[in-house]
Amino acid sequence: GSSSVNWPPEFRPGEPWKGYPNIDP
Amino acid sequence: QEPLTASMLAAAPPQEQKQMLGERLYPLILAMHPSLAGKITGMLLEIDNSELLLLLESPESLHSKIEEAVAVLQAHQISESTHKS
Repeated sequence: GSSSVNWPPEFRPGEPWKGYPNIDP
Repeated sequence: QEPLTASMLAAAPPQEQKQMLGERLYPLILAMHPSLAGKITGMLLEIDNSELLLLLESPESLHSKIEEAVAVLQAHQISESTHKS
C-alpha cells in the first residue's frame, strides 16, 4: 500500500494552500 | 512587514488563515532548509493557528519546531524508501 506517499502536503508561496481537503459548504 | 496578529487571522476564512501563516513561515524555513521548505511549512501548518502565532513571535521555539519537523520528515522518507525493496 502507498497511502501516505503524498504526505506532507507542500506549501508553495503565492499559491492557495491546499494541504487540507476542502470542507464542502 | 507588520506582524501577523490573532485578530488579523480571525478576520479571514479558515483556509486563508493557514495561507497567511504559511506565507510568514515559509521564508523563515527557507533560510534554514531551502530544499525542504515547502514540505516543512506544510507540516507546520498542521499545528493549531494559535500555536503557530506564538512560534512566529518566538524564533527559538520556531527553530526547534522546524528541526523537529525535519527529523520527522526524514524518518518518514527513510521508511517510505525502505518499504519498497
